[in-house]
Formats: sequence, structure tokens, C-alpha cells
Amino acid sequence: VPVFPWHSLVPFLAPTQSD
Amino acid sequence: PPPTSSTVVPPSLPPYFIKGSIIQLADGELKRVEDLKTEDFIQSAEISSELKIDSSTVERIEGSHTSPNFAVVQFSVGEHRAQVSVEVLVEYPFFVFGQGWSSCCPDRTTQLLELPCTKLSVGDVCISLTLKNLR
Repeated sequence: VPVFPWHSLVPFLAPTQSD
Repeated sequence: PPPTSSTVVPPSLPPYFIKGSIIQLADGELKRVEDLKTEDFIQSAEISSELKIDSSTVERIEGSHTSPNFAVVQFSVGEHRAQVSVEVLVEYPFFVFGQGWSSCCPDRTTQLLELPCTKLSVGDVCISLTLKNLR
């Protein structure tokens, strides 16, 4: 049975930081 | 104006959203995808050395110009309220704080994945990830 890491379920939204 | 970026999620549903999929939390605990709670994500992110949880508020949901099977969801991410739009299949589930899995078309999500799901709406606050110490 495959086991998936928790973070694969969460979209990775990394905005460009302006400061 | 806030910075804007755009992300396209691959046009297939990942296998880990299917009901019964086994998910490993950061502390090693195993849970089924449909049993995950907001605290599981928060606690896992606290353990993680690289990732942190950000709040992403749904600002707009509209149909994709590419295909009727897709939707474009615009988020306001983190304390900087950066605008990020994501093009996803309408059945693609997001985890809403305190609520659980939600998608643009929960009927399709339940039909295709058997994952219990509610309707994603403008104003919902979704769990997303960014890198720690990103600056």
C-alpha cells in the first residue's frame, strides 16, 4: 500500500516577496 | 499592487486524494486522507524545518478558458496578501481551515474520488504551504 507524505496534499503557493 | 504569480496544476488527479489513501504526518503517524483534520496539517508544519502553513483566502472562482473541466481559483496568500491564481480540475480538493476538503464541484469529487467534500466558495480560507524564512 503506498504511503504519501502529508505535504503532497497541500498546494504549494509561494508568492514572490516584494520586500 | 501586490505581486502576482500563476500556477498550473497537472491535468490529472493525484492518487492520494482517493478515499482510503494512507497519508503520513510529519511525526510518522498514518491517517486516511478523509480523516485528516486542520490540526494534522498545522502540527506537521510545526515539525517541518522547511515548510510553513500559510492562509490562502479564495478571492475569485471562475471557469477556465482552456476547458470546461477546469476552474481558475484566485487566492490571496499569507500576510502579504499576494495574489496567486491556480488552474485546477473542478474536482480538485483543497483543505479549508476548520472545515475540511472542498472543491469547485464537490459532486464530481465525491463521484470520482469518494472523498467527502463541500463546495469551495469565495471567502474560504485554505491551507497552503510556503517555505520558512522566505526572504
